[in-house]
Amino acid sequence: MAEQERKSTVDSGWVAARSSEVQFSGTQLTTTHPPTGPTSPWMEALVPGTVLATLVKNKVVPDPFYGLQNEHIIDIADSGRDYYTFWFFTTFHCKLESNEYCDLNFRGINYSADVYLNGHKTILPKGMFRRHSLDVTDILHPDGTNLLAVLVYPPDHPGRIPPEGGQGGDHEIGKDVATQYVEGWDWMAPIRDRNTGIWDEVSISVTGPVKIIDPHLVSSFFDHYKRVYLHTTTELENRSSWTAECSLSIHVTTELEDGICLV
Amino acid sequence: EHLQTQNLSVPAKSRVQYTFPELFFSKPNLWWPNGMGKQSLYNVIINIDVKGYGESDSWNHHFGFRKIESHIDDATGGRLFKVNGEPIFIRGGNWILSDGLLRLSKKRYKTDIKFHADMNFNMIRCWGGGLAERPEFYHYCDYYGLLVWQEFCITGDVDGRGIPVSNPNGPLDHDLFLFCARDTVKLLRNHPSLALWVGGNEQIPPDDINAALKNDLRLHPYFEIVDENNKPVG
Repeated sequence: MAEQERKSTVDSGWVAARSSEVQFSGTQLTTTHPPTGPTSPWMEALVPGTVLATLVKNKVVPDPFYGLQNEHIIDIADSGRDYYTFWFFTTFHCKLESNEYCDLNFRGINYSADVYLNGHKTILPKGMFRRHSLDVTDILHPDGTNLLAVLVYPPDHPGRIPPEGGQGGDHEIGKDVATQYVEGWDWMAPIRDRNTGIWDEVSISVTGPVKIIDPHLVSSFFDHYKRVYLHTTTELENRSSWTAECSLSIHVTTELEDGICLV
Repeated sequence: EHLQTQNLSVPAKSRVQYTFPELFFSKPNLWWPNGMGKQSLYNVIINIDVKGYGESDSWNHHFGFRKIESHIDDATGGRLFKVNGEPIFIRGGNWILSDGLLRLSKKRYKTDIKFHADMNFNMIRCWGGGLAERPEFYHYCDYYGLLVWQEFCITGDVDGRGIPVSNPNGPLDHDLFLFCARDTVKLLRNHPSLALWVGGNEQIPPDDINAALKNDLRLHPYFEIVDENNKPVG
């Protein structure tokens, strides 16, 4: 199975709603009461993207990058964090063969989130610049259709923009591990939701018993770059209950050049 | 000679680290920054087969053979870069981020980064108040030969040197900062365009964070090449 088939991005069919406008829990949303589509309070969502990107896409707020329209969008300091705390919901298809394992991967969430899959809850730790990989093998539906709801919380310290603006507003955002331009800078108006959202790729990856994790490639050079070595280290995880006898191979090919691939 | 297979056992319910015996290349095509030569990229594919199951996982990444060194030049006080032993005059641009609502797209990255290459730039500096940029950003920097100076999310204005002075000790949770920094390094470290990690913009991170970053990011002694005077090079 090629790597592309092994990993599929979950970037379609997402809907979103403000958490305060949804009366169901995450467990209910992913079992008995899933949203039926982009009908109020749900709307089509941009994933990857931010809460504000979704609100702009649905014309719930004006585009902040035209004229002084940013002034017409309520800032999180005035609205409170709940106003920009949003549910994101989608379904995805994944059906496993025997001895296959499945991970649900988030490459970036700002700032923290509760993930519900088919009624099971996982709390994602805080931090904008970290990946999350959840082993969901045991909670996928046998028929392959899976319901995913993510409740995304804004940064803990969104701060308040002083009347005079300035570099980084009141600097509160610096207490969190997140991008700092969002309180505004001399070249940039403040971002009202502080970039809250599932801001990077969501994917599903399917592997056999052993998976490859974060290989590291390093080259060393000798004799004026004539003699070169490629050093490769990788982590391997065996999720099965038996010792896995493996053959691990590394294959280096030059880029496709004029349709010829040199090995 | 560019295909190597090793047999190993991975115990049940465990996680192991494995290092291949190094692969030898004779005069490989080197990766050069924009304006200095070709951005030769190799495709590195790692597969793992499990007896009784078949192929269990695979991974691939474009890789460029290049050696990037930099140090503070005594004569100018500036940072002097060398690529594959050749000094390079850095023509760089500041980069905040692609879109303020994080509508990040490969198409936009390709356009923006090709634009920098067309402007004859050879470096992009990712400002600490923006993002740890994404693999798609680095892919196009690899492809068009833009070296990347990547700052961690610390800025002078917000962390200890702004008006009012605030967060002199950086973010509240240093362990969280270091976890995120390490995970970001793992996400980006195989890109040939990644030239320099920088603690922050106009500010040195708090001592404990700075010491940990320096320790984590130092060149592993295994790769420390010394010159005839036993002085580390690179």
